[in-house]
Amino acid sequence: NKSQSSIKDFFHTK
Amino acid sequence: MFEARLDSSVTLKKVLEAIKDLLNDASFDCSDTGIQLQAMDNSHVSLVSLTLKSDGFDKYRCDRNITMGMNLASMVKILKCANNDDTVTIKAQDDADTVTFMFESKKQDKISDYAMKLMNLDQEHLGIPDTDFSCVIRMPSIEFARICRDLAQFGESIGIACTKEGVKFSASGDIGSANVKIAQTSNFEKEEESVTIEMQEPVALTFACQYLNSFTKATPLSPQVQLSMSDNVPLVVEYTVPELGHIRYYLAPKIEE
Repeated sequence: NKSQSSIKDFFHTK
Repeated sequence: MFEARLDSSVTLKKVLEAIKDLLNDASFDCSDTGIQLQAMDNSHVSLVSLTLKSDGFDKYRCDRNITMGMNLASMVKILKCANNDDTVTIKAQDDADTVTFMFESKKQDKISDYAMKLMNLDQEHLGIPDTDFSCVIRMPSIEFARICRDLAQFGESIGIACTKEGVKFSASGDIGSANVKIAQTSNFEKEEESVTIEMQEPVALTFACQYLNSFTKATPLSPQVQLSMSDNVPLVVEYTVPELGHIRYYLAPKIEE
C-alpha cells in the first residue's frame, strides 16, 4: 500500500 | 507603478485555467524581470510555479517590486469579460489595494476596466532544489492529457515507469487494470508530435490521478509537455507559455507505507 507524501517533505520553507 | 500589457487576453485566460483548479488564492510577485507565482494546493501535495518574463509582454513596467494577492475565481470572472483577442493591461499603483484589468478591443472602439480588490496572503515560499533528473520525457500534451483522463477511470493512482524503450502509464482498481505504453518516436519531422526520452536511469513512480488531471488543464498553452522524474522526488510537469515563460507543476509521489 502506498500513501500520498507531501510536497513539504521534499521542498523546505525559504 | 506596475503595468503589463498583452496583445491578446487569451494567453492570460489559458494561464488562469491552468491554475484555478489547484489554487484558490495566489500571490503574483512582480519585479522588473517579470511575474512569478509559487503556491501549493490546499492539501500540500503539489506546487505550482509560474514564470512570465517581462520581455514577453507587449509592454511591461515595474518601478518597485510588488506582490499582488489575488483570488483566482474573481480573476476568472473578470477575464471572462474580455474577448480572446482583446488587449489586456494589468495595472497597479505602488502600495495599492486594488489591481485594474483594462481590456481594449482590436478596433479600439471598446475599452473597459475592472478593478479587483487585492488580498494579503501569507503564503509560504518553498526552496526548490536543482535536480539532475534520471528521466526527462517530452511528449504531445494532448496525448498526456488523454492518458491521464483514460487511466483515471481505473483507479486513484497512475504508475509512470520510464525506460530507454519508452514510458508505461498504468492504473488498476475495481474494474480491472490499464496499461498505456508510449514509445520514443523516430520521426523528428513533426517536433510537436514527437516523443523523446532522455534517460540516465530507469524510474518508476506512482502519482495521484486527480492532480495529474488538474495539471492537464494547461494543455491549451503548449503542444508539448515535459515530464521530469527521479526516484523519490516530486515529478515535474512543465508546459511552455509561448513567448512568455512556463508553468511547472511539482507533484509529490505516493510512497510505500
